[in-house]
Amino acid sequence: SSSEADEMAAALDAELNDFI
Amino acid sequence: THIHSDVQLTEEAVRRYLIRKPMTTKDLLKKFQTKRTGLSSEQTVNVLAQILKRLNPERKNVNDKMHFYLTE
Repeated sequence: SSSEADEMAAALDAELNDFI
Repeated sequence: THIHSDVQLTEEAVRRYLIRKPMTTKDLLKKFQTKRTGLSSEQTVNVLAQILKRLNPERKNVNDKMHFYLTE
């Protein structure tokens, strides 16, 4: 579903923001 | 056991996409949908995060969205 895709993108963005 | 997948989430696959054009995390997730790779959502996020950290791609904002890209 698109909401699952949104959640995954948010989780991935959060992981990568920690890395910056 | 054999896990059916017609798409593999690998560093090389991600590298090829990012060389072709800048992509957001959402664009990349669309390329590696769980139903294609056989991975769970959590695995997909974790593996993609590790790959992006290793590749350390360039970043730029397009239409207010962060895009990753690589040059050859």
